[in-house]
Amino acid sequence: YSFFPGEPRWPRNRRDLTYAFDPRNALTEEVKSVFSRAFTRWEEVTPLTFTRVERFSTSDISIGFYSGEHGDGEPFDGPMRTLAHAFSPPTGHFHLDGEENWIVSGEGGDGFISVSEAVDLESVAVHEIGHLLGLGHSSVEGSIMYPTIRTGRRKVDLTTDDVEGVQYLYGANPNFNGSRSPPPSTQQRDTGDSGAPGRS
Amino acid sequence: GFYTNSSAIPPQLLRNATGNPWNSFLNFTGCHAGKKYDGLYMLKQYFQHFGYITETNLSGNFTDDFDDILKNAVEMYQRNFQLNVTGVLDELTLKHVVIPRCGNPDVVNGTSTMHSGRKTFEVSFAGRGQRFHAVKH
Repeated sequence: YSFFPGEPRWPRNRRDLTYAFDPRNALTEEVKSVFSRAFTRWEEVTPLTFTRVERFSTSDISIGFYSGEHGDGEPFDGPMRTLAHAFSPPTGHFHLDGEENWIVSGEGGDGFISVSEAVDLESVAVHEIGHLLGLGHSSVEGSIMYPTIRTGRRKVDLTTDDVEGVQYLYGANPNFNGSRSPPPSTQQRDTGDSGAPGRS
Repeated sequence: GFYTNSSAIPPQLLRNATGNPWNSFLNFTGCHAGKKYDGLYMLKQYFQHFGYITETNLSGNFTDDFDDILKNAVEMYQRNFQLNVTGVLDELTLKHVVIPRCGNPDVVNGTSTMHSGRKTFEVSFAGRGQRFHAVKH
């Protein structure tokens, strides 16, 4: 695991964080619930809590889908390539590329989806929330904070590397017993063909 | 678009998918330092975007030369992704390069952030007359 330079983190008096969605995206409840599940994964292992609010302009974390240039100097580049980015604490900006095909189903843990032209939204959300909390990229392949995600792959379960990193910054959830809920069996996510493992 | 599962994606959309434009980087397989390759400047832009080439290097005015700046970037990338550090654009390296990824950089101000884990352990050597104590980060 790694951190941003200077190890920025949310200050001690801000452990209960709020998040909101850009109202211009008009996201469905189903899409919003994907982010709720992603936040829960980090909530389980830290003393942090995440609450969804409606006021986008004043929330701690702001989530939006955008295409191309969207005001932060880091334009998105269309389908595939870069999928999302997020800022270090306490900025709280979480941007996703609106031109991707996002899969929003929420069953199970890590596994496969059967097409390589789509990206699992929860997988990307869990990764970017790691950045929002202060984690940088990890060289541990398989960790959530590894920089790449193979298309057709679902990766949502925090690894030991991820947990150690975030607990260095915030400590552990008092209710965290050291083992996360076991990931549901790796399974074929869809009943399509052979379950393309991705491009590489 | 948002889809509940992959079978919900309209077949037309899948058929029309043009694939990942980064796949063109696979054409650089085998390229190495000291030579010039058409379009290599785009790979330099990729490495600059993710921090492997600093903004001050050439100020983004890249050539197609496989120069030392690119070689250093490739080596750092290979170290970060635990690949064989050859400085050559081998097949495995480029297959990593083209995978869709997070837009946040791996390298900040020329320093890789991917190996800064704080797994700390102590080693003590209690030798005769002298004591060495080391802490490794």
